[in-house]
Amino acid sequence: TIGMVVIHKTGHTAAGTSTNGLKFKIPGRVGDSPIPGAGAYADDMAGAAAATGDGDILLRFLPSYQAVEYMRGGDDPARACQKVISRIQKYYPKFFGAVICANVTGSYGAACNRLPTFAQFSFMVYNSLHNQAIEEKVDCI
Amino acid sequence: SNPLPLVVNTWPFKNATEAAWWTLVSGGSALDAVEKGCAVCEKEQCGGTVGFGGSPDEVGETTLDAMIMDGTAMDVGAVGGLRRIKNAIGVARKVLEHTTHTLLVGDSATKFAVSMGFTSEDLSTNTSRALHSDWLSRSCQPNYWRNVIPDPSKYCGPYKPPDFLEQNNPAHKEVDIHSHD
Repeated sequence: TIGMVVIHKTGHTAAGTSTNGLKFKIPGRVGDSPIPGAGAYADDMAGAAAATGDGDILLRFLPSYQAVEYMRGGDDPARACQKVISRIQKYYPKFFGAVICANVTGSYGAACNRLPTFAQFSFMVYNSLHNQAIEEKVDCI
Repeated sequence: SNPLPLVVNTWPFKNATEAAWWTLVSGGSALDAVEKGCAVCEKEQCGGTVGFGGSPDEVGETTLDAMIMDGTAMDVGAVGGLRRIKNAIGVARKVLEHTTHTLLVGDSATKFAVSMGFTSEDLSTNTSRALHSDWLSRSCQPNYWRNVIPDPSKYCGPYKPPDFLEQNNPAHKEVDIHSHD
């Protein structure tokens, strides 16, 4: 899945996803990507978030909505993302998933669930402090 | 200094990030930027997990999921299990702009897309067909079935619930004494 969040210079937010889902899924299966609050969520009052990974599990926790609510409650984006991953870890310690978060002042962060084969998550950032898109990595928790 | 505007996306899909950024720089809205950025990945089949020709289902078909959300109006458009249409995020944008619904799924979402002017075409490619035939040759492993017969960790389907045979065994049907010759 590509999940994307955009904060306009005026503070307007938008978020989106696009994916072809899991390989060899049962026909008819839809994951988290097209579900608002699961695949992505945005609210000018707080910020925006998007998720990627095992959509069958992510869908049950509405991670993007939850991350935006954590930011609404004052958490910085990185912390908001980490808290979402922690919530899911309690039930599914081996789930594959990552979340990106951004608030309306332009701060951003990401978090992921550490697995033996997934210790770091790469994501892209472009803002007015850089003159090109930058790849960033976050250590999974 | 103020870092806005800001584009963040999952995975190192740089072309998508740049497409979104240049949409903003050329005066587009945040929604336009998300649509353009994700559409680049659909065209480029980012990571094999976005767009046509990837992640075939059990019968070899590629279907697409996408959503787009306007955080100012709390407005959303989304498609799930979209068949035969490549530009899923574009269709999601049309759901947002031309309906009061949020999510359209399956064949009916395809009909909606065609009515909005999108082209219906096969989303399979040699790559997705090869992935599928290879999966079949490996006894359909891995798969997402459990508590069914035959043992899904060893065999392909079709699968049935374990008690299916019991329920459908004619010998166990109640006899209707009023139904007779």
